Amino acid sequence: LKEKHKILHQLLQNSTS
Amino acid sequence: LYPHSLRNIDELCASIVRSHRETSQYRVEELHALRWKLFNREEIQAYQSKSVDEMWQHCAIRLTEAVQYVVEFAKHIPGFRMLSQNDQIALLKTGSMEVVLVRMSRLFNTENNTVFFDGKFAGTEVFKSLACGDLITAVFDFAHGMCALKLTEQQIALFSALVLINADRPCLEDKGRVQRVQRSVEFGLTHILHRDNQESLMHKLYQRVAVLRSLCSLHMEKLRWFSQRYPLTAHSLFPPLYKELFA
Repeated sequence: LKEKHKILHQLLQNSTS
Repeated sequence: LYPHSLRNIDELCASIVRSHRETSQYRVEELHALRWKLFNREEIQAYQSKSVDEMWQHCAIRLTEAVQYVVEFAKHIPGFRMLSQNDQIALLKTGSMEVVLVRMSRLFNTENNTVFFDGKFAGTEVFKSLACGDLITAVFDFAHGMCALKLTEQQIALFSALVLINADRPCLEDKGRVQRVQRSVEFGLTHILHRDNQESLMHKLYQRVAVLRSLCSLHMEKLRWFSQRYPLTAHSLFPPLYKELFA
């Protein structure tokens, strides 16, 4: 799923404020 | 993960409620103050005179924005970040739209059947040019039904988390681990409903879950119809995250 959902993966990786 | 004491359950609920509050696009008081700010006839006509693909693109952008807030909400649900990246994606792929629909009930005014959209309250007629009246009517009916339950913000927060953390979603690698997080959220919701003396709501909320499923499949069905008719818009003009999740 990671390969097909790069944007979602990126959003999940981003540190949250 | 599994809350063993009352204090742990309280902490779990508090984290979910805080995450809900911090990732809500609009605050309840803010919405309440705006509840009679309606689109006028000219503004409604402007939406209605948009072409089908223009309006779909517009709504896809709004929906994608709402989904991004749901992703942030998910990240702060205790236990979510302990799941594998695959499972986090799998849960959001199927659950984010459902949470957007639950959250939409906070933006709904049952007195005049309107929803907060683009800065004002809009009735179903605003969405006419999407050419999917049955989906819009079903979504409005769902929001109406949710509002009838008169949930508190805490109850909405816990219910949203429960909608998202569902071990029955497809493509999960570690179902058992998702199930443990799901049980802890279930525990939290039960605890809050018990505290509010509203245990009977649990059954009604599970009924809403079934409606959410059918709304999401109707959305996918409409998207397939749209993509066949307007392949260029669906392929080139929809937000990349929307395509990733739904196309």
